[in-house]
Amino acid sequence: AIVARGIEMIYQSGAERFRALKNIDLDVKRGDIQLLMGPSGSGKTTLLSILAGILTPTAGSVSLLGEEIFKLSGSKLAHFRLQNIGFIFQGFNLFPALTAIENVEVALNLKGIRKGAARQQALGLLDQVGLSQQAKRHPQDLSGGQKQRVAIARALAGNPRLIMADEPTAALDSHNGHAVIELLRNLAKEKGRTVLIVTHDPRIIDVADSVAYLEDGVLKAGAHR
Amino acid sequence: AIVARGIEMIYQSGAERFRALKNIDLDVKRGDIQLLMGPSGSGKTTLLSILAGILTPTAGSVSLLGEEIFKLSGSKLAHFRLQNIGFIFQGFNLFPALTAIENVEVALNLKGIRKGAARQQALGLLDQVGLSQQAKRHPQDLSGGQKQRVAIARALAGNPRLIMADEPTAALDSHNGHAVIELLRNLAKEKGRTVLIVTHDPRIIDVADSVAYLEDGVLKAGAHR
Ligand SMILES: Nc1ncnc2c1ncn2[C@@H]1O[C@H](COP(=O)(O)OP(=O)(O)OP(=O)(O)O)[C@@H](O)[C@H]1O
Ligand SMILES: Nc1ncnc2c1ncn2[C@@H]1O[C@H](COP(=O)(O)OP(=O)(O)OP(=O)(O)O)[C@@H](O)[C@H]1O
Ligand SMILES: [Mg+2]
Ligand SMILES: [Mg+2]
Repeated sequence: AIVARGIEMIYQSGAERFRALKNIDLDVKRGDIQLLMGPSGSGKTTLLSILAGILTPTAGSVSLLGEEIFKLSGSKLAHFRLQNIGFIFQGFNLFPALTAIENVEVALNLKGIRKGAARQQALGLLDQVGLSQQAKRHPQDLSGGQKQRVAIARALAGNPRLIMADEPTAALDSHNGHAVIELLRNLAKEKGRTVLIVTHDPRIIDVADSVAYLEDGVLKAGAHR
Repeated sequence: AIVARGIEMIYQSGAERFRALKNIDLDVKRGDIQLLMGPSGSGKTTLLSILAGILTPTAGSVSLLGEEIFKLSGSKLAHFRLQNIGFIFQGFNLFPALTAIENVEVALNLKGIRKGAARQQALGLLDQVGLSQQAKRHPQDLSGGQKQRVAIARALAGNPRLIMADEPTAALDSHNGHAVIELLRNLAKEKGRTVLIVTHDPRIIDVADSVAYLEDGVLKAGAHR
C-alpha cells in the first residue's frame, strides 16, 4: 500500500544545507503495522510527513494505494490525503478555537459526514479513546495526554485506509497507551487498514509486522516478523 | 525542600466545576529525586504547576526551601521562581522567535549572567543534551525531541536549586532518554539539587528516591525507596 523509492530530503535554511534523509526505500503491505524507530533527530517526522504527502521530498517518489502522490496536482493531492490518510501529528495540531468534539466533527464534515451523523461518530471516536467526558473542553483546558487522544480520534474519523501516527503514545500512561495500541492493532488486523507508526515506545513492537530503524537519515529495515 | 499541605484545585469553566486535585500532601527532601506518576488526566501537570508557583491552588499551602510561596507578593514570587526553580514544561514552551542558544541565553540573562559568560554557559548546556550542532536553529526547524532537549537545557540554566520536570523524556529515544535521566540523577546526587519529575517513563523509576502516584486527583505515596 505504501511504496517509497529514493527519498532524499535536504533542508536549506540560510547558508545551512542539511541532508535529513538519504536515499530511502520503504515498502509497507496493505493491512500491515509498520514501525519506524530511531534516535531523536534521525528523520522520522520528516519521513512520515513525506510519506503522507505533507512535505515534498528533494528527490524520490512515493506511491500510496497505487497513486504516485507527488505527480498529482496540489488540489488533487490535498483531496487524496483527505480521503485516504489519517495523520496523527507529533505536536497534535488541534484547532485551539474548537472543542474536542468539534475538532473531530470538522474532520468528518470534510469527508461529507454532517450534523447528527457527524456528532454521533465524533462521540463514538472520543469514547474509544476515553474522552467522552471531555467532549466540550477546549484544547487549552485538556491535559497533554488528553490532547494526544483527541488528535488520535480526529485522525481516525471517516475510516481512512492509511493511518500515519507520529509518536501516538508519547504523552500516555500505561493503561491509555495500551488502549491506543490495541485500537491501532484492531484497525490493521480486523479492518485491513495500513498503519505506519513512528515511535520510541517499545511496547508497540509486540503488535508490529515490521520494524525499520532510522539513524542520521539512513533507513535500515529490521527483520520482517 | 518541598512541603505541600491540603492542596485543592478546582477548575471552573462556565457552568462546569471540575475538582482536579483533592486534599494533597507531599514532602520532598532536599537532594531527593521524587517521581510523580499516574494516568493521563490524573492531575500531574496541575500539581507540578502549583508546586512551582505557576498556578495558584484553590486551597492549601506550598513551602519551597522554607518559603511559603503563596504568601509572597506577585513580584516576589516571580523573583523567587526565577532564582530557585528550573521548570521543564510538558509542551516545552520555547520562544519561537529565538534560536536554541538564545532560548538558553535569555534564561541566563534573567539571572544576571550576560554576554560572553552567558554564551559559554549556554553552549555548555546545549552540549550536555547533545545539541551543540543545533545552537543556531529556531524551534520550528527542530525535531520534537530536540525541542524537548532545548527546554531541558534552558531549565538547568543558572543552576536552580529546585528542578521540576513535566515528562522530560516523553519525546526522546532510549539513548537520549538515558542521557537526560543521568543528567537529572547527577544534579540531585552529586550537586544536591532537589528534582521533582512527572513521568510515564518506567526507566526513570530506577533513579528515584521516592515514587508517588496520582489518580483522579488523589495522591498515594509509593514506598520511599
Ligand atoms: N483549564 C482547565 N479547565 C478544566 N479542566 C482542566 C483544565 N486544565 C486541566 N483540566 C483537567 O484537569 C485534569 C488534570 O489535568 P492535568 O493536565 O494536570 O493532567 P495530567 O496528569 O498532567 O495528564 P497527562 O498525563 O495527560 O499530561 C484533567 O482531567 C484535565 O482535563
Ligand atoms: N526546517 C528544518 N530546517 C533544518 N533542519 C530541520 C528542519 N526540520 C527538521 N530538521 C532537522 O532534520 C532532522 C530530522 O528531523 P525530524 O523532525 O524528522 O526528526 P525525528 O526523528 O522526528 O526526531 P524526534 O524523535 O526528536 O521527533 C533533525 O536533525 C532536525 O533538526
Ligand atoms: Mg519527530
Ligand atoms: Mg500533563
